[in-house]
Amino acid sequence: MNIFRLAGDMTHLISVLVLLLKIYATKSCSGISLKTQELYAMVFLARYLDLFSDFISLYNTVMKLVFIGSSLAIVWCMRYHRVVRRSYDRELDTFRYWILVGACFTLALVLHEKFSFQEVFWAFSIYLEAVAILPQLVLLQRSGNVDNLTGQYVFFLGAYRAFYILNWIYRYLTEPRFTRWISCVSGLVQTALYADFFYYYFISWKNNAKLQLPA
Amino acid sequence: AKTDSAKDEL
Repeated sequence: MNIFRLAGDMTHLISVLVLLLKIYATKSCSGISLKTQELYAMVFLARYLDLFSDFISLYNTVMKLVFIGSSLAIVWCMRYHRVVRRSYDRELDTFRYWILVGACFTLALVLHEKFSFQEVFWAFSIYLEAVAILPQLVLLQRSGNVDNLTGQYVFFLGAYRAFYILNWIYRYLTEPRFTRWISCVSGLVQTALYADFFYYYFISWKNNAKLQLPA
Repeated sequence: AKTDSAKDEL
């Protein structure tokens, strides 16, 4: 564990807590893409298949349970909670994400570290996470103004993988046999997808204005 | 201990 990875995990945890806060405090999920939440639930379920088979550390196990639990809870909330579900922007959240799921799974069948069930699903989760934010970014552009908590949620979600890139650089420099090309390349693509959001987020923060994404 | 190729990251 290094400071970059810890910062990344904490930032990721904060993004989840901000989203939970928004939904429970405002009893609303307006501006949140259910499709991105469902993609993230798939990412965690596919990535943490080793949850019960490989014990790495208490921290690792606890965080995996937190991420799986929170993503499923948010999907459940947005689909079935009788108050929250009413504020879901159903007509704006129309990204056909099964194309992304199919493409990522196909890529994982071709490009993986080892051809085993667990490794293919792990590579699938890495590729899927890189594009999981797309429905959310499309929804933000369509819904115009973005409320603060939603903007902060997306910001922390994007920042966490940037910390992971620093972690991979650090591990590459300090650990002799460390190579994680699948994670690194996907992590770079994932962070790059946030580039324009980070730009408009910075502008809104600098001008102390509402976050506006151009349509 | 797990080799470093293990998935020790989240």
